[in-house]
Amino acid sequence: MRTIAIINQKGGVGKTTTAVNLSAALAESGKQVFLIDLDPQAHASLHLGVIPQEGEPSIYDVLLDEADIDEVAQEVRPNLTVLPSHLDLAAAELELAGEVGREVILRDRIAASELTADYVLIDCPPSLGVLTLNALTTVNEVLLPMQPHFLALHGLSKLLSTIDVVGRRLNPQLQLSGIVFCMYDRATRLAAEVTRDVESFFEQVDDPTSPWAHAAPMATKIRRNIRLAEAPSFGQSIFEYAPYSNGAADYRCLAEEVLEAGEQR
Amino acid sequence: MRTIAIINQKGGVGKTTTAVNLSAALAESGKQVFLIDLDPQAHASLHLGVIPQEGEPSIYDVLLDEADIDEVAQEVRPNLTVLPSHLDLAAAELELAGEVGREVILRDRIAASELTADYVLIDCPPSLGVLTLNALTTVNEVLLPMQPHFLALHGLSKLLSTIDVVGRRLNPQLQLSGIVFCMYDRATRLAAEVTRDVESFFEQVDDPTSPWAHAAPMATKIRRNIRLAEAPSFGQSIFEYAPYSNGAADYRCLAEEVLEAGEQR
Ligand SMILES: Nc1ncnc2c1ncn2[C@@H]1O[C@H](COP(=O)(O)OP(=O)(O)OP(=O)(O)O)[C@@H](O)[C@H]1O
Ligand SMILES: Nc1ncnc2c1ncn2[C@@H]1O[C@H](COP(=O)(O)OP(=O)(O)OP(=O)(O)O)[C@@H](O)[C@H]1O
Ligand SMILES: [Mg+2]
Ligand SMILES: [Mg+2]
Repeated sequence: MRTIAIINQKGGVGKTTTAVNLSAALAESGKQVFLIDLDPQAHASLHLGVIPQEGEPSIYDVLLDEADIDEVAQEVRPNLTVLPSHLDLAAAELELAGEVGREVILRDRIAASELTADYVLIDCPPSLGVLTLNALTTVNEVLLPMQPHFLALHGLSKLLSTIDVVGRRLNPQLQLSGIVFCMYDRATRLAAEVTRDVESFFEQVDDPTSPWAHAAPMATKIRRNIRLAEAPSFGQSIFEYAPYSNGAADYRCLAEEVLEAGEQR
Repeated sequence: MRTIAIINQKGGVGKTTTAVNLSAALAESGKQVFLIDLDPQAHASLHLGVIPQEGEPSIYDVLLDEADIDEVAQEVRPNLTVLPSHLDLAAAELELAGEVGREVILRDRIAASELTADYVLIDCPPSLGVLTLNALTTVNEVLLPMQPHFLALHGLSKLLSTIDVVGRRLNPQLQLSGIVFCMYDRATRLAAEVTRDVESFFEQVDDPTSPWAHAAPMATKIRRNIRLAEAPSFGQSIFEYAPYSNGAADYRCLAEEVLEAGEQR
């Protein structure tokens, strides 16, 4: 079972779009996929047509009330199960503030469940708070979506030091396994230059024990494509909404690359 | 003196790009402009070539140590003064947690200073925490940049209720005066549809005492233009970096519209 958290504390860089469409592509390829929506905004849930309802259980109840993951999760497509979110989760940061082991609740709830899958993906909110920490203690891998703009590297050191601390104190298996460039404006010098800067940043890592010693940008770049922004309003993945679009092609390529990396693990 | 906070708790929607280029355009038109960078990421400061240095005072010292605004602010261009930020400000949320009147410190520091300007603009971080609250108690107007994508309206009610509470408890002058669509992908149905949804949302406001009773989308839409993403890496406004670009044209139009609204206030 490969477990991958989709993380970047910057907002609007393509985390949810990647979590949803990579999940959908992996599911279409025949893998059992479990997608956890860990963002109170619940965009990943909405993207797949799961609408948070009052009174209907969500990941909030799993984390705060020990609700059963197997009862809360919903099979939304063949091979694709979603653990949906809800705005109530916004209160989790405060409600969990005093709780012992507040960063490992998700990991414990998963261990207590009958969750089986080839791939577990976690869509995280744009922050490094208790929700993202729960993802970091749950998974083996972090996938980092980045917009290839100036200052894309600016927040990176904070994320890397968080991965480092979690790796040392709570989860020795944790690795930054890949970086995926999203909203890539092809044929612009800016995208090419920022991509090169990020590549050389990760090439220069010299400590083989570092959690990002093997991190590198994925070969697949997700090009800017309006279809990717339209699909969520229909509650569909890009493969349902516009299967012949560049967005669909790119996320299919990304899934191929992820699967191949899985062969070598 | 018009005071405008640039606010949206969503990340990456164009707050900083708007704060910087609108300030630059107003300054070029001959207005005295004071730009306050209230984001610990300090992107607005970096965008204008102000690089946060260790030991150099920033807005952090103004808010936490009663440093003098007049000594910390830097005149960076003709008619344009910046109160720069610094990553230290990230600690402000915690450090101010217990402090009485923590939401009005900026307002008090400005009152204690000799700040004079035709326009005060405040670039806010992507959150509704104590920093953004300080902006909301300081200004008369809120300008809301939005990306015309699905779910753009999704976070809006939270922002509006925050404006409502601050207006009732701390700042009766506070108004949402405008919405500006950023990163507008022209000729896409998505942008046109979301724009219409937002327009009708604000047309249907029926309580004339509401802080958004007079809010409406600006006629000017800021089109997606790679030059706007390139300019910050040179520490320049769009007018210095690419004065004939669509980005420059659009922000000049926005400034015209803002100035005209000023005539009628
Ligand atoms: N390659 C792309 N081309 C065009 N639009 C895109 C692309 N990727 C994402 N988008 C759109 O950009 C917006 C932000 O993307 P997304 O929601 O995936 O980012 P995010 O990092 O999850 O944001 P948040 O930090 O708010 O959770 C969305 O409206 C999405 O539909
Ligand atoms: N109209 C545009 N066309 C192209 N790129 C743009 C445009 N507006 C902003 N950008 C780029 O998009 C990215 C996000 O914009 P910006 O930093 O202004 O958003 P923000 O709301 O201030 O983000 P944050 O929430 O992180 O403070 C930046 O790299 C910026 O240069
Ligand atoms: Mg998201
Ligand atoms: Mg900003």
